[in-house]
Amino acid sequence: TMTQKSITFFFGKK
Amino acid sequence: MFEARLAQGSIFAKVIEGLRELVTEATWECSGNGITLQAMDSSHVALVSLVLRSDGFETYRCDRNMSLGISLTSMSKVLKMMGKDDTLTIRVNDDSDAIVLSMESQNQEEFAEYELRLMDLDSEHLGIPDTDYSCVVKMPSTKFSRICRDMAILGDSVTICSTKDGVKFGAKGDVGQGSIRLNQSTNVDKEEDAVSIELREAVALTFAVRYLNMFCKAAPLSNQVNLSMSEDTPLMCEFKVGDMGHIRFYLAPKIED
Repeated sequence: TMTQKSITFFFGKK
Repeated sequence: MFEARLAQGSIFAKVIEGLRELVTEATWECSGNGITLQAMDSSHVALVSLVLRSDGFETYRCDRNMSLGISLTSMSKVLKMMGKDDTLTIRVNDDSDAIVLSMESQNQEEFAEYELRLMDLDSEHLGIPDTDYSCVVKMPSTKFSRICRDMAILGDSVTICSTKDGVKFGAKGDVGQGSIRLNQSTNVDKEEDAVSIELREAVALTFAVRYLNMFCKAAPLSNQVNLSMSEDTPLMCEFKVGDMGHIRFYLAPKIED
């Protein structure tokens, strides 16, 4: 199964 | 005071149409360099980053940096009242809680002015890292829109596989499965019809097709779309806004557990 990652998983909060 | 005038107001309307399905409200950052916007969709799966440089406007004045919270849904409705060849001026007066959109017909016989109340929005900014992508596919934006629409008929996800020879979009679901393969163009009369692939490493990534279809709302801005990909990295889907800037959409991939 594939899981949808969140964009915040890749790009850190400033 | 902030004031920016665009001879071709329709470009701005296309920008709003390109954004408003993904984000319904957003904060516009205005500075002497131009207008920028960064926003995530409500499920935090995708991110959009817009840049409109000041030198792309016919006239541009920004006395101090401003953050303008704007309902894109409302702005889209107002911009629908604009004639297709109208000039658009965006203005925010000092100490005002509204943005003024002025539209002037080409023959200067009709002049309309609308005010939209500004909103107080919580906005979080993400740091987008500079990425050397393994692969950049350039293709006609109409072709990309058609493929995303067709893939959505078959399933929720689309897998994009890129090699040096071509790029393949595939989807499968309850009704069946299918794929479309595009080879790199060898000989095209018009550059805007070409499919080109810059590749350092082959990639295969899976994305929710629903978001790709939302990104395609920006396709009328540009004849070509750039898809930049690396394994386990968000896709960057870029549409140029004339020679004044770009809309870049980022989409987190689906990853095998």
